[in-house]
Amino acid sequence: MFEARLTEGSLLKKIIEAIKDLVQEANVDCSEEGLTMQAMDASHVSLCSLNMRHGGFDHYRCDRSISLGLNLANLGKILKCAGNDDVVTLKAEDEPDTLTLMFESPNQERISDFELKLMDIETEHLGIPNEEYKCTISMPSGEFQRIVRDLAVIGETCIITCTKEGVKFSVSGDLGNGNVTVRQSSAADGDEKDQVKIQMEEPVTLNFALRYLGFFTKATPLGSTVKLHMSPDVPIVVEYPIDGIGSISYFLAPKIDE
Amino acid sequence: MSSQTSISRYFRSK
Repeated sequence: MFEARLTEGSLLKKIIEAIKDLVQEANVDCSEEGLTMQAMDASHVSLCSLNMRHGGFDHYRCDRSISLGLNLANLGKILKCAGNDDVVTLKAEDEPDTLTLMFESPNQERISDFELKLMDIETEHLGIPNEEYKCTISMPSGEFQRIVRDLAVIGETCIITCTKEGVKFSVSGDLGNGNVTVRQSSAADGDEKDQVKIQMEEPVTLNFALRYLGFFTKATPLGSTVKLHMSPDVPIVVEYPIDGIGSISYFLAPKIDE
Repeated sequence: MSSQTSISRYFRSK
């Protein structure tokens, strides 16, 4: 028996919105520790990894580890039937064919339940090395979203350069080129969540497809901060912490000069 | 001209 209850049901809506344009089908693995999901996009350029700890749920029970093969677009359709303030409960048997979703309005006046058919999905599970990154940038997620959106109008590839002074996002295209530099905040600058912080061992420059960075920014509503982890010649990690429960991390392979 | 690499080039199958 698997049962997981989230008072803030809208969180689940936001998580699926953040993944479903990149990944069509995925296995969500449920264990005593919580929910995890790892999936590549259809072109195998990027990888999305979701982690939700059991302690972040209001109620969590998982007697036996199970894998839920989900069509994320269809799950998104069902979650659209939940109100933004609804409590959402997920339920499945030990050898499930379906996932039951129950939505309760805050005053308990409306209770609905839906069953989503599960799928057998064969996926390749990749081992992600525990890497110490040369640069870690923490910045407001809305700022990152704006930069990616603005630069995507000009070209396809973004050059991200991280130095001690700041992070430079550069793009060039048929109409011209552009750069946006965000500088490290001084300690006196406003709220913690509005700050740009850079931890750097050595400067890093890498090229990335803006199209994929754009997919990742669908996770912006999940939190005020995004973290970018970069080292030379390895995928960037775009990590969105989800307050109190876990995170979504996206890994994107760099573009390499031929 | 830069070319896109694949994620499986960096992370091995478990």
